[in-house]
Parts: sequence; structure tokens; C-alpha cells
Amino acid sequence: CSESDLGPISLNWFEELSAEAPP
Amino acid sequence: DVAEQLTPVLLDGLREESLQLVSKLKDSSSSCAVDVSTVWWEAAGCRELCVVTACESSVSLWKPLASDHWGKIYTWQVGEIPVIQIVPLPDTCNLVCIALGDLEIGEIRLLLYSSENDLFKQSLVKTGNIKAVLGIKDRRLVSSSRTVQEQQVDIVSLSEMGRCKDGQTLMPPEETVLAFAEVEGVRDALVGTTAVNSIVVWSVNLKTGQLLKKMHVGYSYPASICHRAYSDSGLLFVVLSHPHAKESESCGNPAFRVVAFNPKTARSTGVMFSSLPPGHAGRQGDVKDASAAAVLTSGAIAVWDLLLGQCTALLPPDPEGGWALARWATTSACLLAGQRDGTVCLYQY
Repeated sequence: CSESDLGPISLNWFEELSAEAPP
Repeated sequence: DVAEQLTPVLLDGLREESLQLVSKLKDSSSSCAVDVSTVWWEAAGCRELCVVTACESSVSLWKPLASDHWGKIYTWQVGEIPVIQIVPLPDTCNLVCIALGDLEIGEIRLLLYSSENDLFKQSLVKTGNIKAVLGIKDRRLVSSSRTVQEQQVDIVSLSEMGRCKDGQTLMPPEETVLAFAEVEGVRDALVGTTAVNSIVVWSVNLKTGQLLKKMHVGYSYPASICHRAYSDSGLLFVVLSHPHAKESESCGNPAFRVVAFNPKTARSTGVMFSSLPPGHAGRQGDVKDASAAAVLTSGAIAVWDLLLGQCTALLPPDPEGGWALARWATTSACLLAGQRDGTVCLYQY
């Protein structure tokens, strides 16, 4: 899978989505 | 040449040698087996991997004896509502969880042994119109259930004695959740697949039950079911099965797919594709690590290596009757293959 197909990848996706999500 | 002669060539040229029959157990009192699983069971200081068999009206616990034989320890009678599924609880001992109902799950129960009063018991965990249930780590059960107005997704924590301790409600998506999978490699991440082919991601730590992301799987295969999820290199890999997929010339008859999602962008791409052997249809599958198994409508069991995308073994229907159940044991590469009459064969894979 390349980054161009899937967009920018973050190793900390779970922490970042948790911080962005409404409580 | 001798080995070649001794190795039976199975349907479609696949060979059985990757599955070695280890032992067989037969429940003579079973009228119609509905599920089979394994559970760690400790008695008199000895912890063993036991087999659990379920028929509609009872659930039996079997312990290994000498010479690959099995002895029945106990049978729980469950009453009026039929058993439809055994729900494995990872990393637990002396606890069996079952789902009961008619067409859908109406009740979840725990079967256990109480050392306090030296009795085998059963206790009620949940009732309702339950669409999906999964045992997850730290002795918890996650389930989705529907009322007329809304969907509830919640987690129940169980004590060692099988009592319900705490509950946690997860934010439900609009669509009905049909299956769950814990995300390996990310503590507190849980995914679910929905009736309209979305993947939802939750945070299931003790404080929040946030729905973090909803991502579309694609329309190609309706009602995909998630079996396993893991995170690697910033991507979320989900193993999906496609019980209702139609055969196509380009893809054959899809059984399992591994799809990589970027949870940050919700974009996805297929990674690996496993098809049914040519000429076979229908499947009811189970996935453990990179191995998948499914019962086909012909009564055969097919086994796939999901990383290779290849069917690696095919167990033909037994002369006494077709296979009805295929489940992986909770430990080691052991396949439990069951027939409707209560016979269970254990194969080393």
C-alpha cells in the first residue's frame, strides 16, 4: 500500500483519533 | 512414492496432509450439535484445555484423558431457549459463555463451576434482541442489541466467579452492528462491521466509549463480517468474510479478504483475497491468526492461509455425514471439526 493511495499515515492514529473525538 | 500413495488426494487436487487427525470425541446423547469450542478448565490444581460442545438443549464440558480419549466432566441443561452459539472468552478459566435464541440471540449466559458451594452453575448476563456478541480481553463481553427506536452497544465486565461487575456503553453507529473484533496491537481499540458495510472504530477504555471513525468497506460484497483486526505501520488491517458474496468471473467466489484501512483518512485498499475452491459454495467461517476455516455447503471444510490468499487444505465430507462446524481452538493450531450427530474431530494444522 502506498501513502498516495491511502493518504497520510500516522503510527499514532488511535491516540490522535481519540483526542479529536468528542467526549 | 510411498508417501504419495498414502496421501489421499482430495477434492480439486488439494491434500489433507496439513491437517493431522489427533483425536475424536462423540457425544452419544447429542441430538443436534450446534457449536464447539475450547476452554481452559482448572480442577484439583490441574489446568487443562478442555473441549466444549453445544447442542440445542445442553452444553457439555470434556477433559482430555490418556491415549487421546476424552471424558465428559459435566453437562449443563439450558432449558427452553435453544443454544445457538458458544462465545469464547479469551484468557479466562472455568468460564463458558453461550448465546441462546431462536433466529437471533435473545439471551447470553455464563456456565461455570462455583467452588464456594461446589456446584456447576449458570447465570444470566443479558437479554434482548442481540445482534452480535464477542468475548474480549480482561474478561469482558461486548454486544450490540436493538430496540424499536435505537441500538445499544455495551460492554459487561465479568468477575472470576461469573458475576457482572461493571458496564460500559459505547456510542452506537446508526446502522446495526453485525460483528466485532478487538484490534491487536492497539490497547482499547475495537472495530465492528455494520449491516451497510461500514467499519466502525471505538475506544473502549474504562472512561469513554467514543466512536472514533466510520469507514466504508465498499459495496462489492454485502454484509461483510469482521473476524480479526490488527494495527501495523499506521494501518488498520481487517480480516473480513463475505458470506453472501456472489461468484464473479474476475474474482471467483470470495470467502475472506484482508483489507488495509488508513483510519486517519478512511481510505482503504484490498491486501489479500481468498476464494472458495472451484465448484464449492456457501461458508460459515472462523479465523485465528492467519488461518481461516469454513464449512462449505458440500459438507467439506476448507482451510486457508490468509497471508498467501490460498486454500491450503480441504477435508472432504466424512462418509458418515458432512461436516457442520469448523472452529479453531483457543490455543495452538488446532481445528475442531464437528458433525451434526455430536462427533468432534481435533486436527493439528
